[in-house]
Amino acid sequence: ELTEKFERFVRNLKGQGKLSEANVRDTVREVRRILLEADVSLPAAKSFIDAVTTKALGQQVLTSITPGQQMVKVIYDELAQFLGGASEPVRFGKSPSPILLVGLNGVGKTTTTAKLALYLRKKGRKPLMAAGDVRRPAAAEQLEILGKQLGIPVVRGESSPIKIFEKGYEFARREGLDCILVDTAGRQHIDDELMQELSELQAFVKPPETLLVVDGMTGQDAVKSAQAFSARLEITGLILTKLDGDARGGAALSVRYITGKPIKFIGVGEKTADLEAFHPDRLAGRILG
Amino acid sequence: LLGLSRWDAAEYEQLEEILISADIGYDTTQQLLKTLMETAGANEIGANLSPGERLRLELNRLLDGDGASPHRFSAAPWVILLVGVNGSGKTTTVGKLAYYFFQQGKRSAVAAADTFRAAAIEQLEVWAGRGRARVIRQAQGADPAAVVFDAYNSVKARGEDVLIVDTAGRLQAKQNLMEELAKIRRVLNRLDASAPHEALLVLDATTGQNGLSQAAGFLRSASITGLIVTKLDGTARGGIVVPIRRQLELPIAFIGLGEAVDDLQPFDAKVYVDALLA
Ligand SMILES: Nc1nc2c(ncn2[C@@H]2O[C@H](COP(=O)(O)OP(=O)(O)OP(=O)(O)O)[C@@H](O)[C@H]2O)c(=O)[nH]1
Ligand SMILES: Nc1nc2c(ncn2[C@@H]2O[C@H](COP(=O)(O)OP(=O)(O)OP(=O)(O)O)[C@@H](O)[C@H]2O)c(=O)[nH]1
Ligand SMILES: [Mg+2]
Ligand SMILES: [Mg+2]
Repeated sequence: ELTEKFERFVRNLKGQGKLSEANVRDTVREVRRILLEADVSLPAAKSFIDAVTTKALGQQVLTSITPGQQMVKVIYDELAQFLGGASEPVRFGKSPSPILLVGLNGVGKTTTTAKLALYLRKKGRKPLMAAGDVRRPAAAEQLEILGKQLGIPVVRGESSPIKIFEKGYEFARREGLDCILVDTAGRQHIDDELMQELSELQAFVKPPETLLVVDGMTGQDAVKSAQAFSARLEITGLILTKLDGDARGGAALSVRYITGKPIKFIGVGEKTADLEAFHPDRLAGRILG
Repeated sequence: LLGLSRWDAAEYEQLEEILISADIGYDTTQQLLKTLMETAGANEIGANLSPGERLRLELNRLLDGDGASPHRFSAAPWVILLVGVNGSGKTTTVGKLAYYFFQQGKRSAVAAADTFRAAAIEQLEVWAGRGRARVIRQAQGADPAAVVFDAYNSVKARGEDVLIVDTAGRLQAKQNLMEELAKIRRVLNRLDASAPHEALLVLDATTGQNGLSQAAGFLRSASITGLIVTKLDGTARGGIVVPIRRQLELPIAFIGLGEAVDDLQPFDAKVYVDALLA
């Protein structure tokens, strides 16, 4: 419990006019340990600690709460701020508007494509899903099955993601559907050929929204992979998955820090209903443990 | 402290950063560096090596061993259970394992015990084909333990050397799913008291500190005997295996290095440690 830790840590602050530099630096050393254990990447943790140190040093000690509680409040508020403002909506352009889902292998893109399609339909949209993964065995089948469960149409079967998108675009226009969610194959960000395929797809599709899907239990590598994806592509938003487990979710801070893009949703289970809008304060509490 | 003069703050910080950024974890990193500092002048062998070189030796010592899987094939069939969290690479690894054994002259059969996820069985059928393995399956939604029971008896009858069991991804925090795994294990125990002969946690190399919680959880529910670390063809270095080895004594059996059927290699501590410290 963070407050208890800090109570012990900063007990001697009582009665002083200002949070002293020594006190703050001791405290943030403890915060750094907590963040690293919560899987926040080193660069993101450093940046956050610097911001908290600056903020804390500028503060007068409040008399209504203990210095420990005050320090916790600074940290918690700053983390919630870092993680981003209130949930940003999905971006749409002219119908049928494409949404691209990208990310490393196995993070949850296909499942999230279906979850997002359901979410958008509940919001009054008419989604189509495009099975843009032509590589993984039974990837199209997986999306098709999810589509059938939801009663949402799926296009598949062409030899390349671009061809599948074209087919989907035609279908959506004919059927009066207003958005196309494009699932893509998982890939490693250091695989030049696969990253090139993705940037060609994005250049062709020109989606107003490209979502980087990130596994919520990712550790230190989160900064590297997110940075690589956002260097090669125009990423407009982030989705953190598998947060129904007991992972602390520090990767959220890492990817937010390195891309500067908003976290739009979190995945909280394997069912298509298990998608939630992002609440920075809740995730801040989870990361701080 | 003896040897402290050989360490300066910059050197300590540099090593700390390498270890933490490899997902070795804050606590384990501090313990490792403390061990190094305390033994700095203590032995002849270490005396002329830099802290970085001694760290390499220590990590090799920690991770080495005969690996989780001396595939003894001392039972027929030899049963390997693959478990792990969602998306870690289990189904793909089933195919790679079957292919690995095929190249050693051993035929595999595969039990499609993920009866839950969309198209899991279809995906497995493709991978089993690549590994020259027969698939034993039932309908979508069937009881996974029943599939395993079926598969074992089928392999017993048909004579394949290895039975590899693919299971559904599951988070260790989910009690009911952990219980399902324990049931699969009990079914195997009853068919052959020594089965499963290997139970391997398939762990994504990008996993952070939650990997330790995964190993502990799957140790309880499935009595895992070792790890397979996948996706090491990326930039993640899979350092979480260090605290897992230290605290739970679980060795690494194989590493996954890509999406092709031959992208599986037996664990080599030297190669792994060199990559950790790169
Ligand atoms: N518990 C949990 N499981 C999830 C969540 N999102 C996805 N999954 C599971 O994670 C696994 C991988 O999901 P996929 O949708 O196949 O992942 P992917 O990114 O499309 O994988 P590739 O296409 O192979 O790169 C599946 O078992 C999903 O059911 C989540 O929020 N919580
Ligand atoms: N680059 C790379 N990708 C891998 C490796 N192992 C598996 N994958 C990919 O990771 C993704 C998930 O693999 P699966 O085999 O479906 O994982 P799983 O654990 O069976 O997933 P669930 O059954 O949904 O829990 C697929 O895109 C695989 O091709 C590896 O060593 N390297
Ligand atoms: Mg997919
Ligand atoms: Mg699988």
